[in-house]
Amino acid sequence: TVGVVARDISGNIAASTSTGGMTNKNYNRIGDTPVIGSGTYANNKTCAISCTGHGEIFLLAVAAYDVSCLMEYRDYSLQQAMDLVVNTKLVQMKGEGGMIGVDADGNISMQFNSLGMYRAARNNEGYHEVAIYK
Amino acid sequence: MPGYALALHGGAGTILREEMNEELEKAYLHALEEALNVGYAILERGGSAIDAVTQCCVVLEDNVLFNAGKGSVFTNSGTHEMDACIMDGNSLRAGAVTCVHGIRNPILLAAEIMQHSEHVFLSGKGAVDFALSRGIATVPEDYFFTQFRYDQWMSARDQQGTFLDHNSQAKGNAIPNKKFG
Repeated sequence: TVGVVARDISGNIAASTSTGGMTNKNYNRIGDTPVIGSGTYANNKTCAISCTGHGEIFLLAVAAYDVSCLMEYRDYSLQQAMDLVVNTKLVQMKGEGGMIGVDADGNISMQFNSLGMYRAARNNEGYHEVAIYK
Repeated sequence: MPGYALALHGGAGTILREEMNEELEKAYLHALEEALNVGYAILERGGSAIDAVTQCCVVLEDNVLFNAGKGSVFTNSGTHEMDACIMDGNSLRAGAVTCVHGIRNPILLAAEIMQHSEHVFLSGKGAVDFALSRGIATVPEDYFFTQFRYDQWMSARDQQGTFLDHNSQAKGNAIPNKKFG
């Protein structure tokens, strides 16, 4: 699975996710990637999110939209909302994986509860990261 | 000047260090940097977030190292079945596809659905029919073949399980075929 989130100079945000699914999958199994609100979500009022991991759990958790709701209705920051969803809720549901997010102010967060996640990020204030492990 | 920013991922999992040699790690880091540069350059010249997330995702789909597009994994029946989704935070519009075969860049099909159809989510053969009607690039099934993914598939079949993108294929790491696919 691959995904991208971005905030442009006009303050608009967007998210994209694409996947080949799970090795050896059967029965036209679908994970969270193409399901809006589970694997992919974007709303200028809150955040853009792209997820990767055990799709069934991210589906059940409505993970991406949950982050947006925590920000919109409980005034969480992007970092706080993603941390709660990835490192508490998904762990309780035994959902391995992570997500990347950007908020309407251009703040970036990359959170995962697995040993590793391939990720990269950059902003116009000099932040630049490319990494695989924790 | 208001900030612009981009982040990307290439999948998660219990990536074991001992299974990652230096050359492979360098290849992954280079691939991530390359995709990052494409998306960030669009933002830098004032391009839109929706364009940046589309084009950056295409670069990742075209790289065999990642489980999307060209590097997609094998299904139980030995095919490549892909999903993709894109969402615009400004208009709250979105496009999504699932269970498509032979589409070179599923994210471009998802973007086409968002921009040029009255639908949000298309699946299977119908989604491919829409792709053909809109001139989205299609490729033969063997375009998606990679030895690494083929070996992963063989290992999963031996273990009667499935794997996440980057899970170790060592014995016992397959996710057993239970409720979660």
